Amino acid sequence: GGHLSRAPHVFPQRRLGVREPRDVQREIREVLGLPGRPRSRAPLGAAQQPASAPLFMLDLYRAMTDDSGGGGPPQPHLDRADLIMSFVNIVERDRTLGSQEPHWKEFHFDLTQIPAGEAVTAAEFRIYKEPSIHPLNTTLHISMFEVVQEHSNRESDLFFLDLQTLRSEDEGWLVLDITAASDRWLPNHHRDLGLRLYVETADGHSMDPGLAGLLGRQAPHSRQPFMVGFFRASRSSVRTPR
Amino acid sequence: TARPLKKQQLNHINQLLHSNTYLGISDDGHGSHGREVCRRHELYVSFRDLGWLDSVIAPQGYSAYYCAGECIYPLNSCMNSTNHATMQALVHLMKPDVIPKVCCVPTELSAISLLYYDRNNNVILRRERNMVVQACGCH
Repeated sequence: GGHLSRAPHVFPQRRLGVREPRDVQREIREVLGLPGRPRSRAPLGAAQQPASAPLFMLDLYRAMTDDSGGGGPPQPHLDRADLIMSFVNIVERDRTLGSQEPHWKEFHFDLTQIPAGEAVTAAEFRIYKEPSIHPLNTTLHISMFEVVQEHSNRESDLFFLDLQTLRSEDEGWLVLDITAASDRWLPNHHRDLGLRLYVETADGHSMDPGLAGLLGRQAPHSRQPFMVGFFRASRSSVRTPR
Repeated sequence: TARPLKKQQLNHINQLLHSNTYLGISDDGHGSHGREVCRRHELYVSFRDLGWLDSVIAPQGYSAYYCAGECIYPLNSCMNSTNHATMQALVHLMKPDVIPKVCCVPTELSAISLLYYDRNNNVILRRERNMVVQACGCH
């Protein structure tokens, strides 16, 4: 028995009613910044691959928790961020083959879940590119714009965000910097964020993003396009006493 | 809703904690002579037990330390409570016979990281600073 002779410290005997644990759980969630229950998600089928955003975020989680510098690719924006949110696109529009040029692909994201008062430190749009065979061996310019305002009777107002140059046979995740769009999306994140992607060949011809190998909603789960926002939590870590 | 811990689980936690206290395996402490020595114990908050693993992707829970006994820096109502102190107070409410009330002002805290789904099934990674007590005013 060890030290049984020393009676344990007597704790105040306060019993919780059935309802209270739920309140207490809600408070614990609030302390940890966890939302209430997410919308029910269909469990992953055996054949279904985990989606691209959770896979990427799990890498970030491992990099964040293993900050002793072990393994994994360096994550440039991680150190300054307290909150990192990934968003999957809710709407995808194409103006591609058979219609007038320039061709483009547009993605819309619902940003309503961003907590108020967060400061953006960085934001990226990630899209997977497969090798493109037509035309082969050519240079492609991928440019990204924010759709600032849509008009029913004329072209939307666009704001330039990033330009990447690569080869048509390149394959892998293409990361486009969309941090500059946060100046507009933060003040009114009740509006969807619209991003538009153009592809041009070296001689200035517009090209269908799909033909260039950029995968949209038809991609497998693990290669779906998504965006990531890095935020600096501005809420004080010390709570006022009750 | 929280699933009440099964009796043997609760007992298991109990034994773990009290074995800490009685056997002194991993606790250290001090206190003026003849009074209950302030000892540091391990508090494991299990998201699995709380039934939250449908939204929390990682980790499955996290460990923190807390103190029980007479302390040099008792936390009182006019102080700002850190996130951890609030968490311990809440867990004490749920398990008063397992987790004592907060008694010390933590002096050394570290962060935990949480990966979870939000209401729209976006994936969120949050770093909660000042969350895990490493040392309190007594040790």
